[in-house]
Amino acid sequence: DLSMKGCIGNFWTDGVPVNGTVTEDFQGLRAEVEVVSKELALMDGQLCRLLLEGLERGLRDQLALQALEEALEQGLSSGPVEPLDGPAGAVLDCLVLPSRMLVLELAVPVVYLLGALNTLSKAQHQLLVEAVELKTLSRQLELVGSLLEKSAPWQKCSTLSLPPELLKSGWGVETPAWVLLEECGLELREDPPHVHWEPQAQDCVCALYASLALLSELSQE
Amino acid sequence: SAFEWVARRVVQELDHGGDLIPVTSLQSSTGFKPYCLVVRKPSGSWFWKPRYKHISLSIKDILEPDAPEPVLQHGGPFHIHDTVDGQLRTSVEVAVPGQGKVAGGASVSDSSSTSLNVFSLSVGPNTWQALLQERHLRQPEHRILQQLRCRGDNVYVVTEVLQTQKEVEVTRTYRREGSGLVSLAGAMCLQGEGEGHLSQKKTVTIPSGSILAFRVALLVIQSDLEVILFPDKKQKTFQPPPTGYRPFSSKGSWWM
Repeated sequence: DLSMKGCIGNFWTDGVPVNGTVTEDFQGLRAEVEVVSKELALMDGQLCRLLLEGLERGLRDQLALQALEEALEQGLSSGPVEPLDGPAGAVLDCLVLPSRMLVLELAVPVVYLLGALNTLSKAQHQLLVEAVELKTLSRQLELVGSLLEKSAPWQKCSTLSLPPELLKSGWGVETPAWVLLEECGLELREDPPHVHWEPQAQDCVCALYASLALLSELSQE
Repeated sequence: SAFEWVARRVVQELDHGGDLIPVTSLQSSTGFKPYCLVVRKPSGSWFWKPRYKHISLSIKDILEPDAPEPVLQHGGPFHIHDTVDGQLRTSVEVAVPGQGKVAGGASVSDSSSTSLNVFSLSVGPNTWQALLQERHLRQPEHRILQQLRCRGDNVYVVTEVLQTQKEVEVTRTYRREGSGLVSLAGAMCLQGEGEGHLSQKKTVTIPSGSILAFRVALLVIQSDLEVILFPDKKQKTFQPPPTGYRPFSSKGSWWM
């Protein structure tokens, strides 16, 4: 299996493909994200800063983000990558050798993150940029993680109340947490704070969780 | 987005649990017309599905152009009526002309009523057979196909779409004290909203003929072209490279 899933799976259990043991629940998602997160944690601090800066700029330009994902996927499957302009180029330059071959240890986790980011909407991208700048990623991550944990089984609709301790930064139609979740297709209520879980929102909410977790990892001092 | 919300709702009502794929943005809607070619972006995760991406090519671009244009089958129109009671959506009804309602709603509310007409366009199975017998793969192979062959990406063709029949204005309205509401306002629909409770509104106009959802079939390209309406997981568009050939970094090997 040459897909990314194969990569993550192999790495996850030290060489033993994990395909048979993935559970489609929050524990499974968290485990998958932790694998990638650990790879990012090994990166040099300056490299993390450069990557984060490039990704922040990319999040303001969806086409750049898509072009970067495209270039990395192509590089992973067929060799040297062509230089790119703008924010996509800045990120790409962090991931290639002088021969323009990708450094796989760096490129694979970044491709995973880009896959998650490219599942999200433009409005969510803008809010992620703000969360990076305001250093509120971990707070949003906690909220989304809690929601994913409580909404099991994901295949069924449910109505969930949100714990007040996770809503300290506010909860209402104009707050970032509201918009991030609402853009995933969830119906929200303000008072008392509730989320109506829709199975169709699963992909987007999981991608949001992964994006928050990995951007948070890159933002670590 | 409001557009994506509508697309998902329509698929949920007309093809719940089926294989119609909602379009995620109005901007990309035109790329999913019948006969258009799409690729499926691999997903790096077990937790979000691969995405389809159009490649600005139609099946007609890769076949020899010496046969009449095949016609499409029309279905519907399907009338989708969505009722909102000011707090939560309470009922959705789908009506097919001549057949009555096919999915029933429960209650009716006078606070907001929404309406949307969609119809389907599809390529009949016999059309595929005739098309592929009469027309052959264009040579030399299109450059985009060559690139996709190098990458080993599967290529799909759009076989069916759901399209809007009339222009529809979609407004997402949020109340301070309540849940998010969605209302659609087309030429045929009434819209009523409470006053004094609204704090935010997002509106998008979906033109008539916009594609909300699509269905695909796998293309298998060898000496000739095959369209596989019900592919199994092992079937690929392009033949794998001969044994012994290894492209740069089979990705799994690095991890191993």
